Amino acid sequence: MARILAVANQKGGVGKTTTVINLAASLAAAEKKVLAIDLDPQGNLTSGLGRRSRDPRPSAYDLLSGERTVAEARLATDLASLHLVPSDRNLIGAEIELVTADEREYRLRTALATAAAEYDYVLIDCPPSLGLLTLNALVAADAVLVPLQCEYFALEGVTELLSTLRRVQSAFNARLDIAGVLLTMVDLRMTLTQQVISEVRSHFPGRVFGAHIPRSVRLGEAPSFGKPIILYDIKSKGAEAYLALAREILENDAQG
Amino acid sequence: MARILAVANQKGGVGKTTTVINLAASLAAAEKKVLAIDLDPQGNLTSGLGRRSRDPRPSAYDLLSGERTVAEARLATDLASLHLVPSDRNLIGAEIELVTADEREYRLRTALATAAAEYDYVLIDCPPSLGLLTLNALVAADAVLVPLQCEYFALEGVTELLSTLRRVQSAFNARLDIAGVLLTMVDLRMTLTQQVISEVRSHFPGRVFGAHIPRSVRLGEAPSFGKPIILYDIKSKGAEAYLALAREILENDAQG
Ligand SMILES: Nc1ncnc2c1ncn2[C@@H]1O[C@H](COP(=O)(O)OP(=O)(O)OP(=O)(O)O)[C@@H](O)[C@H]1O
Ligand SMILES: Nc1ncnc2c1ncn2[C@@H]1O[C@H](COP(=O)(O)OP(=O)(O)OP(=O)(O)O)[C@@H](O)[C@H]1O
Ligand SMILES: [Mg+2]
Ligand SMILES: [Mg+2]
Repeated sequence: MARILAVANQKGGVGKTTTVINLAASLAAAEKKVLAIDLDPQGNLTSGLGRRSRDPRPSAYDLLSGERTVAEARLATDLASLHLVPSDRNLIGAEIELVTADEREYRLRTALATAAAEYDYVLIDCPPSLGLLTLNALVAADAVLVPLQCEYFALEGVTELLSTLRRVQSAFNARLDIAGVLLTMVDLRMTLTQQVISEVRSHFPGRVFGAHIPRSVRLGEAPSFGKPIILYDIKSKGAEAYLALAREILENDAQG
Repeated sequence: MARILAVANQKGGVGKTTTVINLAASLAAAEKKVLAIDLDPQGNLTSGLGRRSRDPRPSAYDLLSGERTVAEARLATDLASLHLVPSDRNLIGAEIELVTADEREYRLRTALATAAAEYDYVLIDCPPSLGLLTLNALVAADAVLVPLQCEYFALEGVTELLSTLRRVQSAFNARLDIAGVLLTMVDLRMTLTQQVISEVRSHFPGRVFGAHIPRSVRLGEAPSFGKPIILYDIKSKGAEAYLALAREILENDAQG
């Protein structure tokens, strides 16, 4: 049965999409069957895996509306054991359309109910907000992975995210856990980075991944080639960091 | 009569809030009367100006609901001629509440109709989405300032933003113009940055501000002290850049 991870943080630009692309690819490289779902209307996960297209095709929007199954919407990627459910411009309207829909928080969970069994991991990329798209991801997930940029504004938003998680746990999804906080764009030479890291560790004792992601030019370049970092530059610091994160998650899950 | 600028880009983490804080402060330093409005539930503009608070008080949410006027909601800041309408956690629910409200796109425009006359500039900080909060800002605005991080994903989102602006112009606000595209977190040593800059200039001929904002550690530090860069470190590259931007905007507006 798949482990379903929502990668979420309402603060923008903290590395959510970069984490889904590269964690999914690293898990696939470790022979795990992985499904990545692009729930962000921006579609950066879809283009970061080289599958951007203007042609109409089934998408994550159709999973939410119930028109399509995962099997009908998924695409192959450059990695054999990584599938993608792409984004779609219609997702922009989905937040408004879902407001008055039945079971509006459970749509994604229902769509994944049978499909997830074919995968070891399902990773969901969320938009930078706490609206109905992110809510669908949190209700469908077993756990949430929180990428956190080591900056002041990013730290401020964490309390809001935590109180949302608690609300989701009590109202919709009692099993929702925190998989961990992932420190991203880390530059240990900066005092601000060190200050934020020590704040985060005291806020989340035992919940911060050992692996952290350094700021790396190659990570910023890879998406323009539509490739995850392990296919763009396997020797880079970014590739090492995401491979280490994948190993750590696999070890944590093996211990259960 | 005030010039109303919406600072918007649905891509997260591109420097929207940093631009509103520091452009507002730089215009205030040039003796302009400025009102900054925090339309983002994250409240980073409010805390970046040192006015974060958990106590209930009038906010931007009350402007949208019509319960309060600008005069009732505005706060003084460390700069005499800069006022702030703060954010509020209730803004999270506003996107959903506005869906079924009357005149849902015009709420902010109505709230600003009389108050704007007291100011030379009104700057609106938008959340990283194209929902009803950003829509309210675009309908209220004379022009939109688009901060653009020089990265691949940020460039991808610009076409989506432009098509939204055209839709807003034809459906709600014919006067909406583009004040300009502001290049942020610029590091001219990086090839990716140079590639993005030349793409942007060809996409937006004549619309990219001459002033650009370099990546600067001090800009990242200033918010943790609740101060704009001109009060935190006037000699820094970040302060120089935002003062240059303010001068350029004042010159553009003087020519009309
Ligand atoms: N470790 C890193 N080093 C350097 N650049 C990075 C790193 N991680 C991400 N980036 C770049 O920073 C930008 C923001 O990252 P990304 O788009 O993944 O964040 P996000 O949280 O998904 O943003 P949004 O909130 O808009 O969805 C992107 O341009 C990305 O290429
Ligand atoms: N020129 C710069 N140099 C260095 N750091 C910067 C610069 N501009 C902004 N930052 C930092 O980068 C992060 C993102 O900037 P900011 O929060 O202003 O973006 P935003 O577009 O408002 O994000 P969101 O989409 O979440 O609202 C912040 O931590 C900010 O302090
Ligand atoms: Mg993203
Ligand atoms: Mg912001």
